[in-house]
This record gives sequence, structure tokens and C-alpha cells, in this order.
Amino acid sequence: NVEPRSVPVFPWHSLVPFLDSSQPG
Amino acid sequence: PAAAAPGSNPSHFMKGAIIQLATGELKRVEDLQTQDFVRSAEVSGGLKIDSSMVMDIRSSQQRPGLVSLHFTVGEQQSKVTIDVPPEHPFFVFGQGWSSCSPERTAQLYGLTCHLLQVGDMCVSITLQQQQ
Repeated sequence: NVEPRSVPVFPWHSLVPFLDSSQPG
Repeated sequence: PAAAAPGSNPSHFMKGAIIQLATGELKRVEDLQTQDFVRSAEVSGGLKIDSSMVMDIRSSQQRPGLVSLHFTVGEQQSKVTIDVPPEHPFFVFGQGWSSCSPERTAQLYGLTCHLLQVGDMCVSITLQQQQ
């Protein structure tokens, strides 16, 4: 028997950088 | 300003990787479009999409092999620098996945990319400011 393997699911926000815009440069 | 490096798990960007939008919809990473990010941020509550313009691209002084990307972020025009591998993909508004080395991105992830260039507007996220 082959056990079903779960496919990983990634959240959308893991694909784009978190850049803090709260402090003007 | 603080900057968090993009996710370190490269499997996010493997062609065929399943991505869950904030709407619950599932898409393959190579099929994502600008509107998917915009809509996800709208319904996520707490996260905001920012436009981050690429101002400069050069080899990292501190970390050989990496590329230093200089951005101005959001309405505040904050200056943020991050060091990433040249194959790291960024999502450019209206264009799609782009990296400093599309060839390496294709080799490592199988993901088709444009060449990331100065002036490109990348999708980034920040925490939503409470008014």
C-alpha cells in the first residue's frame, strides 16, 4: 500500500518580502 | 528601517508549488498574477501591499555571492536594502516573477522569470497601519 502524501501548501504572503515602510528613509 | 529577508524556504518558488491566496483559492506559483496579491491583501486584514521600487542592484559587500537590492518602499519612500541570492524571485507589478538571474532561477526552481531591473515596482507587504 502506498500512503497518500500530503502536498505542501504555502501562504501567499510567504512569496513576497516584508519591507517595513513605517519609517521614512 | 527594518527589513525581513524573503522566506528562506526555496520550495515556495519551485514550479508547481501550491499557493493559498487569502481568499482560500489555490494556485500554482507560476500562475500567480498581480491581482492575486492585491486581492489577498484586501481580504487578509492586517497586511497591506506596498509598491517597492528597485533603486539599485549591486553585489553585496558583506555577503559574497549575494546581491544587495535597494528599494524605496510605499508612500513614505522608506529606503530599504536586502541581500538575496541572485536567483531569488520578486513579483513585479504588471510583469510577474523577476530575478537578478533568470537563468539560475530557471535552473533551481524551474520558474520562468524576467530580468529584475532598476525602476521595477515589486510587490511587498507591510503591516496595515491602524488609523
